[in-house]
Amino acid sequence: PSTVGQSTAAASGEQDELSQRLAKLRQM
Amino acid sequence: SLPPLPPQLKAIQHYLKTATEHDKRDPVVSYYCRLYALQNGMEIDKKSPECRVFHVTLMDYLEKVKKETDSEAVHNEVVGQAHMENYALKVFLYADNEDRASRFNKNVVKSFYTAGMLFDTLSVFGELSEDIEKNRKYAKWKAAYIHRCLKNGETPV
Repeated sequence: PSTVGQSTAAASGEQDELSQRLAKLRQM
Repeated sequence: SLPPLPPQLKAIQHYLKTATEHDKRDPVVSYYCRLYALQNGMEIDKKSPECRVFHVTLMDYLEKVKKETDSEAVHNEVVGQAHMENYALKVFLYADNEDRASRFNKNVVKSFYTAGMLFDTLSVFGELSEDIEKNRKYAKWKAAYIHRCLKNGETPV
């Protein structure tokens, strides 16, 4: 379960990173 | 260059193609078509590894474009919106004039089709106005209608 949890956290972190980069791009 | 488009992102393919077609003609149009494609693509799928690689590559490219250009329409989205609205309307009015003059050909179909997609991309700036929404639907319907008539050897009415 901890591996699943870590994977999910990692995946959501990467998703957030994409959204953050998109928001930053538009504010550049 | 972008990696191959993952099948689940097929819906953004035409916007990327429109961007490529405008790279030399109008880089501002290319930029916003790709921004729309990226934003939409992320809504469709940003979890799968192949989509993530695609989005990251497209994002890298857009960041590079924005850093390297001094175009106000790219740096300021208010100016960008005006640019995109004017351009989309120009393409739409060209097709509409040809249509009203009964000059039906593949070029008119393509112009209506492109105008419809350019109106779609305006949603990156927020909700579409009633007029733009009306033109968007009309352009797409006209493109499909004239295409169908030409294919069947019928004269559009």
